[in-house]
Amino acid sequence: MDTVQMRHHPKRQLKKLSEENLNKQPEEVFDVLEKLGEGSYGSVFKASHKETSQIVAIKQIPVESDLQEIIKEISIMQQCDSLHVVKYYGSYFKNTDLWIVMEYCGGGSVSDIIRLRKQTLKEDEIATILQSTLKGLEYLHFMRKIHRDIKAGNILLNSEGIAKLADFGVAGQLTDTMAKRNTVIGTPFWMAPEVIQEIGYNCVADIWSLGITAIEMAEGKPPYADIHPMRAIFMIPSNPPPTLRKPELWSKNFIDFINQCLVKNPEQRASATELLQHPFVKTTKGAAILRHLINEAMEAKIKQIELHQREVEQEEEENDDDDEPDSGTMVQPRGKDMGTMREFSTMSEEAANTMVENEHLTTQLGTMLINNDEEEEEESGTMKQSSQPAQPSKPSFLEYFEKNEIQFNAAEKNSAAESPSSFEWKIPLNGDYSFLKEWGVDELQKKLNELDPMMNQEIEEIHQRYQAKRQPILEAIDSKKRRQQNF
Amino acid sequence: LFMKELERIVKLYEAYRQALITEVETRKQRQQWYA
Repeated sequence: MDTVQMRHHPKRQLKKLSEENLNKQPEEVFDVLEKLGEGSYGSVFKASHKETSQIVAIKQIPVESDLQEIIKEISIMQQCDSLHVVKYYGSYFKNTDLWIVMEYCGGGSVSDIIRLRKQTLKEDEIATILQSTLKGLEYLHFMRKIHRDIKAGNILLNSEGIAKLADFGVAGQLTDTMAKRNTVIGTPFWMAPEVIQEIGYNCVADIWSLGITAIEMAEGKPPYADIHPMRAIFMIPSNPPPTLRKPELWSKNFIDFINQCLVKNPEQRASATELLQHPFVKTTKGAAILRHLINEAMEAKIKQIELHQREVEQEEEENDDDDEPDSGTMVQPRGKDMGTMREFSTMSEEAANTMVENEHLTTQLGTMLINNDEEEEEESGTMKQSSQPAQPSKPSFLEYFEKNEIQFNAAEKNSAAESPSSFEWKIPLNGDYSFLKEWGVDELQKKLNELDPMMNQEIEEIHQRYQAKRQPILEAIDSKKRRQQNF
Repeated sequence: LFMKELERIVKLYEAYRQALITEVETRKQRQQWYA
């Protein structure tokens, strides 16, 4: 118990916003400096706390969004006090937005760093990040909390290179009465087999995700990232644990570390405390070796901003040339959100793009939630829970498909002349594929190419049907929730 | 139910995909053998 708590850093300025601060308007307490990122939940800004000049991150979320998830995120962060967990300072209601004031991590997320530098990480860098992350997980698991969405996008680095766990929107609490959870939650490629199988899981589910994150840091994307996430979901429990693509490039210690994380039987999987003793992470070179990564990522970001700025200016110039050829001495306006937000490819180029800088990937990469068991928690009283089942109402699981649908459709339009709805054949239901022998290789190949778009279409159709049935119930829940809201 | 339905469809597609891949592979091997 002590060892976990002793890892806290003594140097801290702002611990919590004072009552006086919280009673003021947020603009009186903070100078909002720049936008860091944006997602479907709202926006994140960098701000300065006027009293202490400390830099903070402020998440601005529209009040009408899923408050249940936000409350959970706040609640979990509020209960944590670790150097390796992003800190929560307080929140405000401002007009139609909720402002959540949190610790600012100047290095951005590990996945931001990989993408900005267009480079995967080296073993010693990975080991340092894993060590910090494990300390965060050790603390979290000691508190009997499960993060449930561990991935490079949710590991933030501060400017000193210390890794911190972020985004507790889907985190869960284990209690004396509930030693295992059943909610299928997380981001498909990082999800542990037992989470997908709905056989109950505990804290070591995060360790599986950490193993996948280790591969992500080494190879730039998690295993199965190139295939449809629904296929990945069914492959994870049935296939042997994934491994590094080219094991010959990596040390035995690193391979063994991943093997310790990616044990399919959760009972045989190592805990965070055990893994901290693993030779791969036990002696790391310290957070200082990550500074060059952070600096390079920042430089790349500035370059991207400048490039974007030039593009915008050029575009505006061209537009003006077209529209107002005689406008004379007009001065070009600067881009509104200069240098704050950019889009990146998240996984493979075509799979799931539009990641937003310095912000978690949850929404973009589809953190999903099925079979929410949070109701049970309410009885235990450990966490403030709504009595409504299956929250967040739509976001996680279904949003994933909505977002991917656009991307898949776009990809399909490029790759094939026909739209998914124009498929005139159906796959045989009886399992008799003997007719394949009569087809030519070209025909077989064509059918193979059409299979994924067809599957996406069918999944989408089910989704639409499900959504049509679900919508009236969700609306009723939502109106009830609004009435009960006492945040 | 939604998950079950998804599972059914993905399994169906998976089986068909495997059958197609196997058939393509068989043809390739046959071609190589004849060559």
